[in-house]
Amino acid sequence: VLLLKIHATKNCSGVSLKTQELYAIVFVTRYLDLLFSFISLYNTIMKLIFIGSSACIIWYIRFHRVVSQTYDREQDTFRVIFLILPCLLLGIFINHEFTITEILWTFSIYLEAVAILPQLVLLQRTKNVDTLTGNYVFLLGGYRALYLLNWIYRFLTEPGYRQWIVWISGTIQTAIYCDFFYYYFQSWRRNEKLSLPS
Amino acid sequence: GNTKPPHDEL
Repeated sequence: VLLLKIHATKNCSGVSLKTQELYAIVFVTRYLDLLFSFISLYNTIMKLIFIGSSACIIWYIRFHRVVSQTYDREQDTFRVIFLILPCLLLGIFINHEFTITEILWTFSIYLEAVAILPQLVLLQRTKNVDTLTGNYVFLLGGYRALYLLNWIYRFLTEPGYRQWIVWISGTIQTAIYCDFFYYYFQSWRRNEKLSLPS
Repeated sequence: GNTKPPHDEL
């Protein structure tokens, strides 16, 4: 959705490069297993799509002659090191297995939980949020919220299925969106443009 | 429980 929006409108105002870069880190550190394990064709294709689309978005915002001019550089100032470092430490200390790939995988789970924060802060600073950007954040949060249902379903149907690190991180991730969801639905109900209160 | 669950989700 976001890549299509940027490609079609040649405009990325209100889009956080920081969040996109965090997602690129998340996808690359988590999908290292592309090199040594195979789950399913769907799983492999989606991993490649996630890595590829976030790389494309970053390229557009950083380097595209027209799009890069519309980037809200002065507003997108979230200090991502304050997210990356704690997640790395957490990954080193709370994991299932003390190996490089497992620590990076765990780090990616923690980082994904908070990766949307720079985007939410930028949305809050943006007076009139572009409809497509609002929809993108809604779909991203909604996609992750559906995992909660999937986890309950798998827990009930697959004996021994449990993954506490993923469950807790995913629940926090979805909780971070709650405020956004509230204002998204309110603006949708009133047929108004989305704007988050500061 | 330190058993590593399979990483079969995205």
